[in-house]
Amino acid sequence: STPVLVLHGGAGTISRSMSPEKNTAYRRALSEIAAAGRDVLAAGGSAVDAVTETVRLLEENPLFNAAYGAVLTSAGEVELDAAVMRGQDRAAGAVTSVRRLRNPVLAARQVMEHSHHVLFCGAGAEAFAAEHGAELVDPDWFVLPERREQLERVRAQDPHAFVVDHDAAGLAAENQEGDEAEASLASGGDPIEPDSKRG
Amino acid sequence: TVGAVALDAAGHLAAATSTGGITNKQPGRVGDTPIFGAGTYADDRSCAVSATGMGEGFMRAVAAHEIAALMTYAGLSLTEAAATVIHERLPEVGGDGGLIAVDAQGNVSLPMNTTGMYRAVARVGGELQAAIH
Repeated sequence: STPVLVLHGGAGTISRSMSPEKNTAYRRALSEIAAAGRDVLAAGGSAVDAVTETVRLLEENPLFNAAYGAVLTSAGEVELDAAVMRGQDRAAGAVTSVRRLRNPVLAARQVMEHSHHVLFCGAGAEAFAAEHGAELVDPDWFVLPERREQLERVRAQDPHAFVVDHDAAGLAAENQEGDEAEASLASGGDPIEPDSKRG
Repeated sequence: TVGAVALDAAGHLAAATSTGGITNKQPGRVGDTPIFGAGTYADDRSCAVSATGMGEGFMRAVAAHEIAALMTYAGLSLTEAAATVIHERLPEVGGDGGLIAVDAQGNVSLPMNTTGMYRAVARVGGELQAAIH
């Protein structure tokens, strides 16, 4: 079979106010990163190499919700999760609730390759990854102003609803029904409504 | 959430997923991304899967492994199994989102039950497609 790579950058409610500039930026990012992952396969790299590098590049791109530019918790902080699994032998590694690992997907791979365990969380995950050469950054490094604005926008509409946290699409829908202009402003021209992004 | 699945020249599969979670989530909440069989899964005998969506639904449906199980035990194709999970199993537990999957023959499936999703497919020596659905 021909080697193939598939990637995703999240799912949600499609925006009614996608700007041409944002459309182009997202498409370019998707294409460039997919090409980079394909290049790994074309050079004889393994499927694990390809998915790791692809996700690392997505983590480094603030258009997407992972690592640099990630969304924020209700405490205004980042909490990052990542996982890698190898189909040949079903080896697996994951990290969760980490705040200082620049590339959580690399840490997940370290767990898979250097531990008898499958899943590490929090400070223990960070310490394990650091022991194996992972790059640590200050948690504020991940945080972008637009993500703080996104958090404040959601909290302003319902500051304490856990369910609404997950169902932000409902907020976006209410916005659109009540005030189209406000919804357009909130989306910032993103192809998919930022407040509706699933994950 | 971001993710990737791949089939390499040796016929092996892999999956990876990474996420910042959801805006305004309760600190400590963990979704499906690092839960194997829910949001991430790979098995050369069936498929590799990476999901994005409302994580609780993917965990309740054990969505990624459900696709593999439908292929292994019910004989469904990748497309049939992925569609069954996204459009039948996931709604049963109140979940929404999408996933990407590839099988050992290089077939790909990218179903979703939300209105939008960022995706790309690139085959070695073939066409690269990137889309905002």
